[in-house]
Amino acid sequence: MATALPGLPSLPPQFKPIQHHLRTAQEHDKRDPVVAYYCRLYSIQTGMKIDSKSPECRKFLSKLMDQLETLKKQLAGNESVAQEVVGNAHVENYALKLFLYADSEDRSGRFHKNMIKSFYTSSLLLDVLSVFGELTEENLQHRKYARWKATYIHNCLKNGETPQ
Amino acid sequence: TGSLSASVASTEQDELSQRLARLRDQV
Repeated sequence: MATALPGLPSLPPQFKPIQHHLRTAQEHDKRDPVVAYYCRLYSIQTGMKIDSKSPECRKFLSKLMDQLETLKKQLAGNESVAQEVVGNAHVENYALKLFLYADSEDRSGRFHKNMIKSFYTSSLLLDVLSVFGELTEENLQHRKYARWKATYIHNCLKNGETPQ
Repeated sequence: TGSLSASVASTEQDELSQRLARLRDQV
């Protein structure tokens, strides 16, 4: 099923792997535009690696690039966008803040949708860090743990079980 | 016709790469 992303054509099926990163970008347009900017940058880079030849993918990537260029103009003067090393720290701090919130809820035995989403979003933002270079071993571990926890707790709640 | 459309696709692909490089101040 095609996913509606405002301002973009229907998501080509090849781009399913970046669907959640694009959704995270939209969710952060107002909350944290720097995070939104780098989520889109990750999506376009990853999308170009997946398929930049087929007409539907080229059309999608071109529109996404338009959005990114507009966003960069709007964020002119923001050093997290002007300097990628600052952007790297910004996105990493944001991802770890979400991770620590979800982890704290988990360790306190408070299982709910918001903490599942925080674990999952932190894993997506750790993916985004790859635009700045290879992930550190610590970030790789955090990403793996966050993704596993999000899936595990989601399944437990769905099945009426208490996560261990 | 096949090689023409391949050439067009390649040009558009290059254009995307160039726009991405400009965006990231890598040109």
